[in-house]
Amino acid sequence: MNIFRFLGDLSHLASIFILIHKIQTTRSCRGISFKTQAVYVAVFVTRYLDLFTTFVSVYNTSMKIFFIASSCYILYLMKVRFRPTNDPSIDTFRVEYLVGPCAVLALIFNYGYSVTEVLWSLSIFLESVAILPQLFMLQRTGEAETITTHYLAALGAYRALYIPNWIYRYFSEGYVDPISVTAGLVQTGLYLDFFYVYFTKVLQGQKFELPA
Amino acid sequence: ETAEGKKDEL
Repeated sequence: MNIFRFLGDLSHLASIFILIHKIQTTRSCRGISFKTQAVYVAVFVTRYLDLFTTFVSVYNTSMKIFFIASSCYILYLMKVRFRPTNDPSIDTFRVEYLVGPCAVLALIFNYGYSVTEVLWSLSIFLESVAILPQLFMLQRTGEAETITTHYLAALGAYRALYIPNWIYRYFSEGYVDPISVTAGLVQTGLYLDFFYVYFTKVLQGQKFELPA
Repeated sequence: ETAEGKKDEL
């Protein structure tokens, strides 16, 4: 564990708490893509199958359980508790265009031909593009509640912080995980436009609005 | 050393 990875994990935790807080205080999941949230459940479930076979640390196990549980809880909030505030008509990104190619990539690039390894690989690729339905929705509506942008910023910062972690691990342990690194760079790249608007507008106290 | 069999990241 190094400071970058720890801060990345904290940022990931923070993003989930911000999202739950947003939904509960506004009593609405307006502006949140259900498709993105559903993909996250798939990502966590497929990646953390090793929960039953491998023990790394109490930290590692607790975080895995938290990510699975909280992502399922968010789906519950969106589909049951605050269902009327969820508008599927603006959440139109075709998720099959993400899952299909990611499944093919996982079959080609993995660390071993076993069900768990291929699913692990799938989860890494899927995570890298999971935010697309959300960003697509943002682009369509052209604006976002400030709290939603804080959620997205924390979520984007999480994988971005893993990049210095991988550089650090390469030099300190000789550890390289090419699948995670490649996907992580793509994932962070997808946030660049968002980060630009977030830093130049939201953090200057303005509303998140995209130019027409 | 690669990530094979050593997945300690989240």
